[in-house]
Amino acid sequence: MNAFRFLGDMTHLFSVLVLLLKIYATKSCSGVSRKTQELYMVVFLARYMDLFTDYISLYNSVMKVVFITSSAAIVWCMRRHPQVRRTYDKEQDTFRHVVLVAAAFVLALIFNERFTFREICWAFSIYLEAVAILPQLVLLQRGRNVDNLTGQYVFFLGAYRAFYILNWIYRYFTEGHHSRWISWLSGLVQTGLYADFFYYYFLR
Amino acid sequence: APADNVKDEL
Repeated sequence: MNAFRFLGDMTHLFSVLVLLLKIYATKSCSGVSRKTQELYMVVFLARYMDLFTDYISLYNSVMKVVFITSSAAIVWCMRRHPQVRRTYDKEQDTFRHVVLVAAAFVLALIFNERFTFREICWAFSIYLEAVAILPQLVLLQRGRNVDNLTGQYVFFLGAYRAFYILNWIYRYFTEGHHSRWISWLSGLVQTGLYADFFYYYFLR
Repeated sequence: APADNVKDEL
């Protein structure tokens, strides 16, 4: 575990906590894309299947449980919570996220480390995570009312992936040259998607 | 070697 990865995990955790706080404290999810939250829940479920089969470390297992439960809690709030669900602007959140799921799945069938169920699910989750933010970015640019908690949420998500890129560079030079090209390429795409958001966010 | 592709990242 290097500092970049730890910082990345912490900013990722913080982004989810900021969103949970916003929804819980304001009892509102205006400006938040439910589709992005559903995609993230699928990402975590597909990637953390090994939660019960492979024990890597207490940290790893605890964080997986936290990410799965928090993303499920956010989706539950936006779908079921009587007060919060009313503030979800359905007609604004129009991105056809099914297309993202299908594209990620097809990519995972073609590009994976081994053609096994586990590896295909893992690659699927990596590809899907790279594009999961799109519905949220569309909502932000359409809405123009980037309320600061949602803006901060996206900012921390971008920072998390940027730290992971530093982590991969660090690991490449210190731990030998394992091929992590699936993570590297999709991580770059993901961080690239945030670049234009950061452009708008800082120029706002 | 299994070590090199253990998915130890979140």
